[in-house]
Amino acid sequence: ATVGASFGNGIFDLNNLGSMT
Amino acid sequence: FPKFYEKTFVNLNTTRELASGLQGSLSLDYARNHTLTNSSDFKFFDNKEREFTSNNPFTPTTETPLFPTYTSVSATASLTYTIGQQYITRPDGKFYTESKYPRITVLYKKGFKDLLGSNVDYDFVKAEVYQDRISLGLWGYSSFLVGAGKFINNNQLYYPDFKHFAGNISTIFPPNLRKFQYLDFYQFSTNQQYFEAHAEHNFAGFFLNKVPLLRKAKLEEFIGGGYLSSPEKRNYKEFYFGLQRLVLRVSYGFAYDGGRKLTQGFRIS
Repeated sequence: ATVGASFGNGIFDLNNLGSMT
Repeated sequence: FPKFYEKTFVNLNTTRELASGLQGSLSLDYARNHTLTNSSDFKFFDNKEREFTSNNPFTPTTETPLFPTYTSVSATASLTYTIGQQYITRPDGKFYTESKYPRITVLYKKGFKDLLGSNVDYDFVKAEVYQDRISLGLWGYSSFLVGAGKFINNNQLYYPDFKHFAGNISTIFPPNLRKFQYLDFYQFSTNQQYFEAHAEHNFAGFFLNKVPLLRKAKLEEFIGGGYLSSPEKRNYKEFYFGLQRLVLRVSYGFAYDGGRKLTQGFRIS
């Protein structure tokens, strides 16, 4: 099992797919 | 081409093996989202002919906010099952081997209403079947992905939380089975329902290896296609064919809305 947490502030692509192409 | 927004977020997630071949995962997300407008206070060179387009893909010439600043509290649960999963047990752990059968994923995402100041209210379900590199012996190998999803409640959601599709409008792009090679990546996101399918077959040199000198080039022939249907984009299809050498691929393809041709062109990845 894995457990993770993340937090932050940033600029993201509107389609949330993490790639500009 | 890219359109941006700003997000301040907290995410908690866990994944565990519920049974052999069955993975469960749970994610909790809190996010505060803002639209962004493009601006510049310095220019090396002012080209009067060119302007930034806005961060709203639907109004490229005016910076109209696509959504209000809002808070989203959501939870996502998913199960992924690989049919016929086999594994090797060693003293240092359990190792899955490549399965001969597809992998099935079901996912439920809930956008909570009012919880911790949340401004969203939606429920989304999706199912996907995927398999990579199905060997067909001398004929090469195939990969496919088929998925469908629906917002069973879409009382309140904003564009960043829509279901988005992996589009592409560049000639050069990184390859991915999930990607539509000729589809705009912002115009057809949906807050309703969709069905998508992708398939690719790599002949692994089945034809070209029969041509004496050409076989030395070790080229692999591939064909592929994609399909998408949603209220925003009905009956979209694309087909392509090309050649691959190690990680370099060149292809040519065609995209259609129903029977009407939309575009065609080369893709390099």
